[in-house]
Amino acid sequence: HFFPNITSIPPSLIPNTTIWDAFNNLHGCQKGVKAKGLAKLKKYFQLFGYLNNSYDNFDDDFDEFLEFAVKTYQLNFNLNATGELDPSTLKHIVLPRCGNPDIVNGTSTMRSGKPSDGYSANSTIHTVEH
Amino acid sequence: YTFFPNRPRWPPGRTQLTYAFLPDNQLSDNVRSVFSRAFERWSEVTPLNFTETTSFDRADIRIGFFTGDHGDGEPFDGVLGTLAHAFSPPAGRFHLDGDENWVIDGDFLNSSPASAVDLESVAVHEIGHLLGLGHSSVEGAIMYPTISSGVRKVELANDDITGIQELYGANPNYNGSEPTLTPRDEWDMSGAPPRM
Repeated sequence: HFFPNITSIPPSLIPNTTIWDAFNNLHGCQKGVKAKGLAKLKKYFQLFGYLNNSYDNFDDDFDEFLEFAVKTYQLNFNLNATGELDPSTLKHIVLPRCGNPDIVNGTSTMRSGKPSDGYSANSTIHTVEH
Repeated sequence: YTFFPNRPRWPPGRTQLTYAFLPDNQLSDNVRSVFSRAFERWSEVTPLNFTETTSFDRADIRIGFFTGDHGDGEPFDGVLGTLAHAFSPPAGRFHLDGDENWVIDGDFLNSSPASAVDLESVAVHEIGHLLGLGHSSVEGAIMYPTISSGVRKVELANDDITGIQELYGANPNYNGSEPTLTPRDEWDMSGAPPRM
């Protein structure tokens, strides 16, 4: 769909909600809680490299791997690395974005190639967190 | 700025790159000119040059609009969400989500928010990937991952220029002056936070 300018878009093509808007319902979630929608959020984080491809625990439990993913995301986007789904983090998560992952092969491609400090649920995770 | 793992780049000496559009898309001249401008932004700061060719299969960079699953394992997801993706060099594959409402003239001023995305902004970003740049944490950089509706951002930032020149060197005609980052054109979003 190409339009010469914004005003030429028919209202019928403007959706009320978008695919990631539902993540706003996860406000306040943190490690240990169970909330409907966390499974989809885990897939989001895996899509962009924050959860390793071997991660397959796609339930609605906010586990330590998801917490590490959230912390890494917050670091990459210059947010407070709380590991909690606070409003400022969710505001970023729901934004449209490039489909390329931020982290490739466990290396953050957003912070000058610094290692992801185990936040991507790889084998080094326990050497960092614990 | 960052690079892909192992810093892939177009081979030394390959400064003349060709690009082509998927014939099935039948893009208008206006749309094609948007990509031409986007390539030019990277040409201005590097020795690279980009020329459109009609031979899609033989082009270095192949641009196509697709919807949903299009065979590369990274399906598009409809309006907004992921907008586009591009492969690291020398793959040259540049895919855009055909379900988006793409705005081609960049006139975002004084308009209301909608699910429209500035095509040139996305194109400049994805070309950065095609040349070897990864995502940047610098919010003002073209290579910042989020490219939201409602904003036009097409000027390379210092972060982008430094990164790409580390890979390819500078354009001999580039004067090295500070990039002229114009204020982002944003819609009046009534207090909503600025988005990229």
